[in-house]
Amino acid sequence: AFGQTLQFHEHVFLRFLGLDKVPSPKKFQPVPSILKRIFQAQEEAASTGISKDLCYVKELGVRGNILRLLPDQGSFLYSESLSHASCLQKLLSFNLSAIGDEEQLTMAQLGLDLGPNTYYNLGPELELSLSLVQTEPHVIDQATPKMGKMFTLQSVPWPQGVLHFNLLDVAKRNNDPHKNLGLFLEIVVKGGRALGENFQLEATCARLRRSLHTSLLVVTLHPEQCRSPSRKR
Amino acid sequence: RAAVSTSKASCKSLCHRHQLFINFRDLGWHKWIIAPKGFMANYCHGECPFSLTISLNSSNYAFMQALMHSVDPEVPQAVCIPTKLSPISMLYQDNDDNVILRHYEDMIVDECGC
Repeated sequence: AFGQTLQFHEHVFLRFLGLDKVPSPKKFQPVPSILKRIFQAQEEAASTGISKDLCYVKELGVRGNILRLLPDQGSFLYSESLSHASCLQKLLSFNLSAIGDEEQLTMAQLGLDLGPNTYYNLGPELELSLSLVQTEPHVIDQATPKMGKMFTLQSVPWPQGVLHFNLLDVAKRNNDPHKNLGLFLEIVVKGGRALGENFQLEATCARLRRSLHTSLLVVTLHPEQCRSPSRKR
Repeated sequence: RAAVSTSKASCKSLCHRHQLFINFRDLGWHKWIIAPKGFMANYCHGECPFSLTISLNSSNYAFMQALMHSVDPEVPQAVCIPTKLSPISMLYQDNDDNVILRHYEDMIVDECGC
C-alpha cells in the first residue's frame, strides 16, 4: 500500500513536471551547448542569490520557461529518380506532440549543422533550400517520393557551417493531427550541373550527408507557471 | 543553569529551516535527469509558540491562530512553513528522446516562518 501511495504521489509530481510517466530514455542524448549554457547561467544566478526572471530566456531573447531540443526523426531520400544535380535530399521530421496544448510557442529554431566548412575550395556552387511538407512523413514512398504540397521557405546560396532558420510561424500554423512538423531539405548543385561531372563535388556531398546534424530548438511559455508577480500566490 | 539549558532545548524545537538534500539517485530519477544530480531543497520544522510568533517571521494570521490556541486548545497551533522559496532549473530527457531544460519555481526553501 505504501509503494502504491508513493507511486501515486510520484505520478502527481511528474504531471507537474509536464511528464505523463517516468521517462526511460534508451540512451542519453548529447546536451546541446545552448541548453548547457543557459542551465549553467541559471545555476550561477541561484548560487549568488540573484533573482532572475525564469520566464525570459536572456540567451535567446525570448519569453519562455520550457526549452526543448527535438531530434530529427526523418531520413535521407535516395532514389534513381532524384535530380542528378541533387547533392543531398533529406526529409526532416519533428515530433511536436510533447508540447502541451496550454503552452505558448515563442521560438522554433531549426539548426542545421553541415559539419566543418568544406566548401571554401568549391566556390559558390551549392544552394540549400528548405521547404515545408504538408503530409505525414511516414506516407512517403522512398522509391518514388510523393510529398504532397511543398512550400519553399528559404533558399541559401553557398551553405556552410551551422545554419539557423526561424520556423516559429510555420510551427504555429502546423495543423498536422499527429503534431508532426515535416520539412524537405535539399542541397543542389547550382546551374544544374550533374554530380558525376565533378568528382570533388561528389565527395563533398557524400561528406555532407555523413556530417549533417539537424535539430529543432523549441521554446514555450507555460502561462500558469509564468504568471505576473502580482498574481502569484 | 537549568533554566538556560531548557531554553536551549526549546530553541532547537522552534520553527526553523532544516537541511534536506534531494538526491535524484535515491528516487531512481537519475536515469532521466541529466542535471543537476540533486539539490538542497531544505524543509521547515518546529514549533510556533504564541510567545515567539512575532520573532519567528510569523504572519499576522499565525499570531492570531496562536492567540486563539492559547484561549481554546481545540484550535491547532500555528504551523511552521516555508516563507521564501527559490527555483531550480532541470535538464532532462523525455520518452521521445527530447532534451528539455525547464525552470521550476518554489523548489528550494530559503526561509521558514509561522
